[in-house]
Amino acid sequence: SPTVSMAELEHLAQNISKSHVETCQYLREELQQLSWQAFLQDEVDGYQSKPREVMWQLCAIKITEAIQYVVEFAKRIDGFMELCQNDQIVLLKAGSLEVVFVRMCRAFDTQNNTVYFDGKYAGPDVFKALGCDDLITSVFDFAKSMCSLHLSEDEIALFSAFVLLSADRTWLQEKLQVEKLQQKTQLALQHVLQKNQREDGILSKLRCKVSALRSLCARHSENLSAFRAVYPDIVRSHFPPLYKELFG
Amino acid sequence: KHKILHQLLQNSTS
Repeated sequence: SPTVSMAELEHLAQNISKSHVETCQYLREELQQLSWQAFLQDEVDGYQSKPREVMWQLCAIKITEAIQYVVEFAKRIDGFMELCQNDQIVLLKAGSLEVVFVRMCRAFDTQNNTVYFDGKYAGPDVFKALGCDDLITSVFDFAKSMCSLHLSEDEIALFSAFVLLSADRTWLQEKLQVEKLQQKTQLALQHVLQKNQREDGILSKLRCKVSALRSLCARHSENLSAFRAVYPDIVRSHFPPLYKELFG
Repeated sequence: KHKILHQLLQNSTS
């Protein structure tokens, strides 16, 4: 475990929080103001009657947009750009969608079980046409359980960085460097949790979320493979290139 | 192989 001074932890926590705020796609206040705007029934019908491939394409585009912000977040984390480029890519390939799922709790309305999507708040029924109800249910359940932790923005920021800097990803070349960075991030996260006077169990709850995130992303890949098997040309010619690079 | 990701990483932070 690296020896890190309190000042260094404070500095890292501030750097990560700032990077999160600068790259979070939507401000929390914006999202809260929009939360009364749920899709009307005829709009829901519209999404449900879209051809499966059209809805997949739309979601791939939305995920890709969100991921671009996560790449920007990563770049601003102290130490990330000092990693070798192979490892930057390995971490983003494995972790960017996980961070999107973490960030999703900011855009989630627990009361109505809806998430901000395509301009309004959408329930699971909006995603019916995708043909992957189990995945959608799991994503919504995850968002709900993340929300129940009532994380502050700085806690979300630090947890996102911790997830992104996972040192156990396969194909890392300089594992030790990533490990050091992740350990420092964990210490900064602990520091912030302590400062915010969070209960003792919160860190272990967050650890459970790490495995939940991995299983969500594995399910996303399975569903994408199943979709691609039926619509290879749609994926090849209509999906965002970055999405294909990350999940292809 | 990861052309776009490379590009995004190399673009200066805006």
